[in-house]
Amino acid sequence: GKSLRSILAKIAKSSTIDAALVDEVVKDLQRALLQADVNVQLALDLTKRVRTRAMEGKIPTGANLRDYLVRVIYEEICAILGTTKPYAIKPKRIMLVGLFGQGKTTTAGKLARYYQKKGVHTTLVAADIHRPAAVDQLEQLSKKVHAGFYAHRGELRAEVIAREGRASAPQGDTILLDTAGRSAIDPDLIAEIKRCKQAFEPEEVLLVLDAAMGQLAGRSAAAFHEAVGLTGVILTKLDGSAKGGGALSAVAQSGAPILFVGTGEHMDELEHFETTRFVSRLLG
Amino acid sequence: TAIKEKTLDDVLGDLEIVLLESDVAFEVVQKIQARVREELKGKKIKWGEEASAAIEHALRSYIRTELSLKPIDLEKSLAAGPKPYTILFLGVNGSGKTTSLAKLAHRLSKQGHGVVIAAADTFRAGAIEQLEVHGERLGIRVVRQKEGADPAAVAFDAVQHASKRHSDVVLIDTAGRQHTNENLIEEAKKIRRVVHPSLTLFVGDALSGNDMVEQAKLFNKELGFDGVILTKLDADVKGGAALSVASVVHKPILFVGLGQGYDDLKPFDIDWMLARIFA
Ligand SMILES: Nc1nc2c(ncn2[C@@H]2O[C@H](COP(=O)(O)OP(=O)(O)OP(=O)(O)O)[C@@H](O)[C@H]2O)c(=O)[nH]1
Ligand SMILES: Nc1nc2c(ncn2[C@@H]2O[C@H](COP(=O)(O)OP(=O)(O)OP(=O)(O)O)[C@@H](O)[C@H]2O)c(=O)[nH]1
Ligand SMILES: [Mg+2]
Ligand SMILES: [Mg+2]
Repeated sequence: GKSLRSILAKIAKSSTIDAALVDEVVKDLQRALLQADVNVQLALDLTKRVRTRAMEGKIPTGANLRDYLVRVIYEEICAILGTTKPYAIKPKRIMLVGLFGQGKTTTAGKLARYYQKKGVHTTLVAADIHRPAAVDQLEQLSKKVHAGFYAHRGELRAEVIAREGRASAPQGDTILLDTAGRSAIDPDLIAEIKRCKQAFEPEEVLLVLDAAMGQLAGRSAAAFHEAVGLTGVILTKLDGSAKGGGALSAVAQSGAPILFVGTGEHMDELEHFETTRFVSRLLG
Repeated sequence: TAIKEKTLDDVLGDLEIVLLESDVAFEVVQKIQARVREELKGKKIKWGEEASAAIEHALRSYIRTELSLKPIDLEKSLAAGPKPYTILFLGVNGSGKTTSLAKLAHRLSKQGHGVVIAAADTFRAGAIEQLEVHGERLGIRVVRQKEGADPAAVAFDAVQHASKRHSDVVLIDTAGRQHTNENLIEEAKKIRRVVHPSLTLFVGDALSGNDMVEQAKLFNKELGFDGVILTKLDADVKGGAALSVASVVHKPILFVGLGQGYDDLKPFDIDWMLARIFA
C-alpha cells in the first residue's frame, strides 16, 4: 500500500500553477517593460510568451514562481539582444547616424578616444552641414581626444566631405563620420545619408540611440536600417534614469547588436554593452 | 442599460494600447483609465455608438482639463514683468534648449522686443559657438565668457548688460543635465539663485517616452519651472509626451517645436494636440 511518506512526497513534488499568481507577476513584468519604453507590441508579445511558458507548468520544483518567470523573460529578452561578440579593434570606416540630439557627435569623440587608447589612430570627419557650429563641436572634441580631424567649411554637400575625409585620413586610421541628426522619414535627409554611405563606404554603420527614446525607436531603426543598413547600435545617456527599452526594438528591427553604451558627457564615458546589466536594469 | 464592467474593460484595454503607443507615459495612462472608468460607471448608455461617443467624450474632456492649465500669456507677462524680463531654459541633454531659445529670440525680436542672449552653457563643446551663430543670423547680442566659466556669472553678466542697454528680455541658455546628476542640479540651482529668472521653462523632447515623467517631476521638484516647451513634434510621433508632462507637474505648455528653423515654434494649441493624439 502507499505509505504516508510517499503520498506526502508526491504532493511536495507536484506544483499546480496558480493562474492568478501568474497573471499578477505577468502584469508586473508588463508594467516594468512598458515603463522602460519597450515597444508596446513587443512588451505584450514577451509577456504573452512568459505566461504561456508558465502555464505549461514546466516550473522546476522548489523554484519561486516569480523568480522563475523573471528568469523566463530574461531569457526571452537575451534571445532578442543576441550574444555579446567581442568588438574587433582594427582600423575601419565607421558612420554614425540617428535622430536629433541623440548623442552622435559626442559619441564620435568617445569612440575616437576608445580607438586611440587601443592603439589605433583615429580621424573624425565633420559631415554635419546643417547644425550651427557642429563642425566646431567635433573639432573641439577631436582636440580633447588627440584624434585627427577633417572638415570642409563652406562645402554644403555632406557626401563630398565624407569622400574628402576618407581620402585625407592617414592610411591605417579608423575614420569616424559624424552626420547630422535627421528624421528617418525625411526623404531629402535619407537621400543625403545614402549619398554619404556611397562616398564613404563604411565598414560599420552605427545607430546612436537615446535611452529615453519612446515608441519611435523601433520604427526609426527600421527606417535607418532600410536606408543604409545598420551594423550596430550605441545606446546613450544611460547615466540618467531612462532604461533604454527602445533599444530592444532597434535590435529586433535591424538585427544589429548593441555595441556600446554612453554613460555621461565626458570622452571616457563609453562602455561595452553588457546584456546582464542592461536587462536587470530594464526590469527594475 | 449601464455599460457593462467587462465590455468597458475591453475597450479601456484597447484605449490603453493606443495611448501607450502615442508615448503617453504608463502611469499617466493608468490615471486616464481610472478617470474614464469613473466617469462612465453606471451611466445609462446604450452599447455601440452611444458608448463609443461617451468614452471618447470622457477621454477628450479629461485630456483637455489636463492640458488646459492656466496658460501663460507671454506678451502680458513681459509687459507687466520686471525689466529686463529674464527667461531661463532648462532640460536634459539634447532636448532642444538652444534651438528653442533661438526660435523664441527670433519671435520676441520680431514682436519688437530688445533681446539679449546669455551663453551660460559653458561646458559642452561648441555650445557657445552654436549660440553665436544664431546670434549672428538673428542680429541679437550674445553675452558670453570663456569655456568653463561659471554659468551663473555669465547669466548675471547678461542681465547687467541688458539693464544697461535697456533691452527688455534676456534669454538664458544652460547646459543639458540629467535630473539624476546632483552636481548639475546644484549648478542650476545656483543660476536661479543668482539671477532670479522672471520665467523658467522646461524644454522637453517629444521623442521621449516614460522618462519624460521622471525628468519633469525632478526638475520641478528640485528647481521649479513655470512652463514647458515641447520640441521635435515635427517628427513621426503622436506627442503623448505633452500629456505625460502636463499631467504630472500641472504646468502649461507654452510652445511646441516643429522643426529646426527659426519660425518652427508654435504657441501650444489644445485642439491641435487632441487632433494629433486622436488621429
Ligand atoms: N548625460 C549624457 N549626456 C550625453 C551622453 N551622450 C551625449 N550626451 C549629451 O547629449 C547632448 C547631445 O549630444 P550631441 O552629441 O550633440 O548629439 P547629436 O546626436 O550629435 O545631435 P545632433 O547632431 O543635433 O542631432 C549633449 O549635451 C551631449 O553632451 C551620455 O551618454 N550621457
Ligand atoms: N526636428 C526638430 N529638431 C529639433 C527641434 N528642436 C531642436 N531640434 C534639434 O535637436 C538637436 C539638439 O538641439 P539643441 O538645441 O542643440 O539641444 P540642447 O537641448 O540645447 O542640447 P544640449 O545643450 O547639448 O543639451 C539639434 O539637431 C536641433 O536642430 C524641433 O523642434 N524639431
Ligand atoms: Mg551632432
Ligand atoms: Mg544646448
